[in-house]
Amino acid sequence: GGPGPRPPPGCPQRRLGPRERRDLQHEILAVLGLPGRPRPRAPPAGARLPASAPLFMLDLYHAMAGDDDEDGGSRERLLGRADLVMSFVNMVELDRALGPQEPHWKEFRFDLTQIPAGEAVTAAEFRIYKLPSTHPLNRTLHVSMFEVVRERANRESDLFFLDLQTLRAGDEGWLVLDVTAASDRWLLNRNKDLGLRLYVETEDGHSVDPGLAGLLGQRAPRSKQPFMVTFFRASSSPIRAPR
Amino acid sequence: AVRPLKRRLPKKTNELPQPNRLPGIFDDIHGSHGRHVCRRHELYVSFQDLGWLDWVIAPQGYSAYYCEGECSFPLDSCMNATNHAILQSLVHLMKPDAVPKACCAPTKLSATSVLYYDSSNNVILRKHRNMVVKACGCH
Repeated sequence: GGPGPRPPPGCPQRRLGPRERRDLQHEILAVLGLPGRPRPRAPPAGARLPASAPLFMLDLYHAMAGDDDEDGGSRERLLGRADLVMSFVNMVELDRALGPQEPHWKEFRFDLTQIPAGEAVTAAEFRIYKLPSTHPLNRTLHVSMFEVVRERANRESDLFFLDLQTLRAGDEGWLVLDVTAASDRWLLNRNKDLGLRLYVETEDGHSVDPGLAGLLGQRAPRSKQPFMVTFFRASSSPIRAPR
Repeated sequence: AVRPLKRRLPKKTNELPQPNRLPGIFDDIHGSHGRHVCRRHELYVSFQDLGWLDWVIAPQGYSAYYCEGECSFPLDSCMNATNHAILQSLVHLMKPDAVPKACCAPTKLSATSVLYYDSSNNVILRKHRNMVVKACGCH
């Protein structure tokens, strides 16, 4: 616990030059599996409030780091066999509430360009917060999620079913939808945004506007905005090119 | 020729310290030339010192530790020596110029996790294996 060994008196204390310091940092980033130093855009002043994704990821971090002392056993169970967990916050939200007879839906688009190469997806989930519905809706609601595989100009887009959750109109809390099945396509065309479409129906099959059902979108408070979380497993430990 | 006086070899004590007794203050934890025996030392990697706290959310740094110390025969049990290391340090005694001493190196490593923003402000949690020394020994 004391300070590290003092260099023997004969050893000159050498300060690193700026270029050596940069090389050293680059080397450490490579060990951390990073191509370079990330430059996150400083959140606008108003966005200082804690956001849903970092809050969720911080819980995950404490769960993972807390298990370090028990050397991994329960950690492995808790986080599957993930080496990397990524939460995607860049999202465009489209609301579609056409005429009364048309189905209502909410669509979310995610930028996947930051997905690291060489990592296999072990699980992916879409998280959206639900408040108790303020409208006199049937007690039971069915929330279904689809991937938008291809958009069509003159007709409905091609959709791929991902998950269905049943809940009550009065429920409150985070709704977790499993979107792992959509990840097969990500790895093929990484630079295409991922589109996820969400429908809400009553027990007797009527389409309900997700907002009326109490599902919060981008306009919700930052700590309750929807986001996506993906768990990756390193397919092979990245061999660092020797410098 | 006058027969050189036989040098009295120092009496070798064969007793080894109790297996799990860490060297006490009166034990000779100094190997030859007053150096320390092989053991784990504190090493703190500070992301603050690296100037990275604008994108690393947690931790601010972590104790990575490092191994340093002498692997001198007899390698007692608190040095986690492999059989090969014991053999090598014995042969080193006989041929010090030909065979080096065994090395003090990590025998158990564990992972550490880092939570950070990427350039698109996505939040990433990455587990890095073999980043923390849990135990050292002679190899």
